[in-house]
Amino acid sequence: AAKGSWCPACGVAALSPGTQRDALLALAKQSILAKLRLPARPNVPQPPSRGALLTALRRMRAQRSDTAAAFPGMLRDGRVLPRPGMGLQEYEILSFAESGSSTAHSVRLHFRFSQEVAGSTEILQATLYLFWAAPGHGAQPVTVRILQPDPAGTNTTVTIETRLEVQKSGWTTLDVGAAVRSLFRRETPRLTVELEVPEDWGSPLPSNHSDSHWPFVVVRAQARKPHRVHRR
Amino acid sequence: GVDCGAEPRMCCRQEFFVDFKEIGWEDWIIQPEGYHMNYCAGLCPLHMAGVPGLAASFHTAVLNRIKAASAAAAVDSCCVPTQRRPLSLLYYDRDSNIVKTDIPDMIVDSCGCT
Repeated sequence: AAKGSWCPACGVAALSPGTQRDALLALAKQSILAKLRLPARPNVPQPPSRGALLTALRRMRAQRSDTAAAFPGMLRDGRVLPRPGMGLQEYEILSFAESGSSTAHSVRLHFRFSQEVAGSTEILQATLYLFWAAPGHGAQPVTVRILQPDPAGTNTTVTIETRLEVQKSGWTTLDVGAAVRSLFRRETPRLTVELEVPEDWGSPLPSNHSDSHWPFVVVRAQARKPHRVHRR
Repeated sequence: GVDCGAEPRMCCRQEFFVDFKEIGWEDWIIQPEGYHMNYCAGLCPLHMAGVPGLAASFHTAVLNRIKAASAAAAVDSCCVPTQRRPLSLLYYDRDSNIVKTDIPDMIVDSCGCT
């Protein structure tokens, strides 16, 4: 009800318990969907494997404690971490990779984000987690490219290329905040990453999707400040 | 704040729990299992106006007496939330990403009269 028009606790006609319960359940659904900016409840999800999820949550926690210990209250790019309770709704989004086209020693990964969140938030932090199963010893070069579709959507261009020296098997993280910030302004927010490893490595991806070393991206976002209209 | 009993007369907090399994939402909402959508109900006669909770001070008692005495010529105030807290949700979005968010001011902890 519009504020001030009438008081829901003053003089509402009594409803039967069943009708009242149905009305309250409908109100609860409407309220949660509205606050999550969802037009309707999402379809039945395809959950990630339990191993991949547990590994991702563990890495996220380790990453957060590293950052917090080294730079209390600081984001990696130097901005101040918003204090909880500042009133703006925050989101933490964990997105697992979908594998795209590949060759013997390279593969493209896609990370999709929903338009509802992308369209109404600003990015605080975005980190790409990659696991390298490096056979053999010594520093071996790998390349990570962030690709962006051209306006027509037919081709992709490389926006960021990073060369790493992998010493041994393990996880690395890459800050992809700038790339995610730019794609969040698109109709279909989708991050495309290309991995390239030495010829003798084989595929840079684990053999199956349920492997606990499956790549993922973690995005921290905050609802955009409402546009304030000042009354003169 | 006052929690409602069987027959709420005066302004109080009415508990109401929405079980996500009951409404078929347990497949996309991972945690929690439900939502405490408590609400405020009950009357706020004039002598209760401005009583967000039972402040047992002399000043309040005197003020209530004055209001009660002039109740015939006044209107009621409203029973509204006086304390609220966020609802923390962990859910799958339509791309099967896992999203964690805290929706502010979603759970009513106590009610009072305006």
